[in-house]
Amino acid sequence: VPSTCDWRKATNIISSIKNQKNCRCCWAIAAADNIEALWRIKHRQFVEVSVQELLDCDRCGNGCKGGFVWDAYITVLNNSGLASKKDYPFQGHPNPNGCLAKKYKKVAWIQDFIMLSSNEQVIAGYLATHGPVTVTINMKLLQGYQKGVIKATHTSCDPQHVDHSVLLVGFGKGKEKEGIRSGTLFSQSRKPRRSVPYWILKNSWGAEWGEKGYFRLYRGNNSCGITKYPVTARVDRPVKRQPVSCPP
Amino acid sequence: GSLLTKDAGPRPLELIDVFKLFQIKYNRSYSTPAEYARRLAIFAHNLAQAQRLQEEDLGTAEFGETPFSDLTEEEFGQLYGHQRAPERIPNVVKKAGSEKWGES
Repeated sequence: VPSTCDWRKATNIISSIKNQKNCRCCWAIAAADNIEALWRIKHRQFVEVSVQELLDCDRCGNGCKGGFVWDAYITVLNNSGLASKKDYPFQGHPNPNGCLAKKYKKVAWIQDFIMLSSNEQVIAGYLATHGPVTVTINMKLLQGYQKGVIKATHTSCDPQHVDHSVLLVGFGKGKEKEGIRSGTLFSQSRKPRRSVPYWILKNSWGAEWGEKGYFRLYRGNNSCGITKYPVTARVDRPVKRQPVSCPP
Repeated sequence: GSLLTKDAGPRPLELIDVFKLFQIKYNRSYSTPAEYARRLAIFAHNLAQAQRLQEEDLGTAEFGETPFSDLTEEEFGQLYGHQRAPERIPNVVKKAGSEKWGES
């Protein structure tokens, strides 16, 4: 596992920040962001997929009332891919005519999807070698977040109560806040600044929010339940496999 | 002394002024004076909460005014979280399609 990784620095891999508006479709946007990034990494093709298709064709019927990323991947598998954002654009509410998937050409598809182990080191390794993955976190501290690395405790951000899906796009290390070490009146000294490992996450609340649409969470203590549901699609290049046969 | 009579520079913004700027920035209007008063109270609570988080946070995060500062925590969760209970977590990884590439 490298010490830092940021897929935003690779040219044309991470699509632009989306805005879910008043539709509770973070789950569909996180999955779409994941598929777009993986498709670009594996096929070197710039695709923008239809989030609206994920909402309209969701088996539970109303994608703006919430869901989980695996609902999105099941829709992609059932529909044999996704239409483009251009053909089937985001409206911020379910289409009254229902699922229009059959009307449009597919621009991206997936082989399957997997849930990674709940281990931050394993997640970092997968992220660095395969590409961005979706995670579902407790979004409580994001309401007032402006910038910097959130280092939550299990009391300030319950890791069991996860309610918002986003895309994990990288990790790194920064310097912690400068603090004063308590001592006698005359011997206060500055604490040595330690490095703060963090995750870089892509949100779906527009580019005006947070750090140009992104935010950072402390890495190493399961901050806000980041390890609860690390899920990613699998997008592989076609490879010819030798047929296998059982010896008679 | 003479220092006290000197202009101390611009005074800090009152909460109402800060809220007015928030409304302009995020294009917010409220239908009744009661609703305005309620949103102002929530805004004040959220700014105080942000200040507390700022002091307690162990990382480098900065908290403060955001587009969600006039929402209660419950409203924020209802509007932006996914409320559907995770009762349908797949326990088997789904494999798609044929193993043979090139087939339609």
